[in-house]
Amino acid sequence: NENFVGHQVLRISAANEAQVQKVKELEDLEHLQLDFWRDPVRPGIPIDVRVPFTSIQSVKVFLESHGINYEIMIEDIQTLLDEEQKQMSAFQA
Amino acid sequence: RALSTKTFNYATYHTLDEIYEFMDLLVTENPQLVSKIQIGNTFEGRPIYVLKFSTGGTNRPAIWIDTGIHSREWVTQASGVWFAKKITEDYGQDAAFTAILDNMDIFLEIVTNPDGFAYTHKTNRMWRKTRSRTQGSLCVGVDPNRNWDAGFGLAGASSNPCSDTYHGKFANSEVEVKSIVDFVTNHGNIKAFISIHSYSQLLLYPYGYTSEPAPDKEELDQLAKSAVTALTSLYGTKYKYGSIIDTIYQASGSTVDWTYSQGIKYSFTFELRDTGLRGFLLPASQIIPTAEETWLALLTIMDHTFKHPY
Repeated sequence: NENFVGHQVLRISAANEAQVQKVKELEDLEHLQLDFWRDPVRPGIPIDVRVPFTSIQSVKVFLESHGINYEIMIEDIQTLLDEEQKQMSAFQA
Repeated sequence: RALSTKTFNYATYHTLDEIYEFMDLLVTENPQLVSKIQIGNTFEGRPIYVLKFSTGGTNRPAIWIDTGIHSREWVTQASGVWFAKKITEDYGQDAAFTAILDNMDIFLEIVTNPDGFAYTHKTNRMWRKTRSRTQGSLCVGVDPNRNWDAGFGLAGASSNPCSDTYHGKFANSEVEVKSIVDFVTNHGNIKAFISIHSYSQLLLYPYGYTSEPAPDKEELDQLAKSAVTALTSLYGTKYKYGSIIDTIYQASGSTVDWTYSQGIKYSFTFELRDTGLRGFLLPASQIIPTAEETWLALLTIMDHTFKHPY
């Protein structure tokens, strides 16, 4: 199973169209391996993105340097996956 | 393993094998009402099944519901299982629903992307696409909600095989899509088509590939409003509704744009709940509430379809 330890999901709040465009720039940076759960569309609509552990610092620095607000929606994906698996295994047992 | 659909646990997530076993149990327990149809095989050779709920007749007007075309959206497949059981429970008990099923058939595809779903259980929980190979690329899979022949390849889909929104080499390249296309085309009497995704709490209607309003926009908008009102009445879950392009983003080659172009007026797509900010990792404890509230919206659409023949 692929490991998601340290992967976070950020909820980004773009305040205006310029900030939406900035987040769209992130989409094009393939090396960051971002997984957009909710795409950047327009201001006011939250953007959710799963960020691998190795890209977290770069993404946060990018957002902060452009004054784009975000919060951590999911602290550690793997913790949730472990819970999910545990629950399924408990049921099967 | 559950010995009957009564002892099946609807409040936990299940593997593909468990869901397929559930389908067999449901058919065995309700032979007069439920049958299982295989509409194709996936890229990796798994059978693609649709449950048919019918009280008789030949080629009756029908309602199509699919769940789980994006494999990681586990609450959708889990809701599909719950819907299947609900249909067998409510027929003969709920007067409005019984009237619908006495006159129309319902087709329910619980696992629309079986390869992807199996892959989320075994290898990568975050997998969204199919598992087909693209010649000349190391990347795997096509977004099956960008692979339909409606604005195929336009803005709102990616031509990069490594992208999560890769549209594929050509429309219907994915057997999971083509199987539905063939089924819907051959049937010829499907009147409502509802494709269920998660998350972000939306009820959407065509179009996704163009900002031009659908010819039936007013009726679809009113119906969406009624469906969302019914959904929200149960647990207060807030939904938005509108056309795909106006409400979320431009998306070309999407399922319901194709079904609408085939003359299926009541074409809708859902994005189920994300209460608690968990996205695709919705806790299993929310499966039943999600399914329950969604069922109310589905009933609204089915009832409207039944009462407004075209």
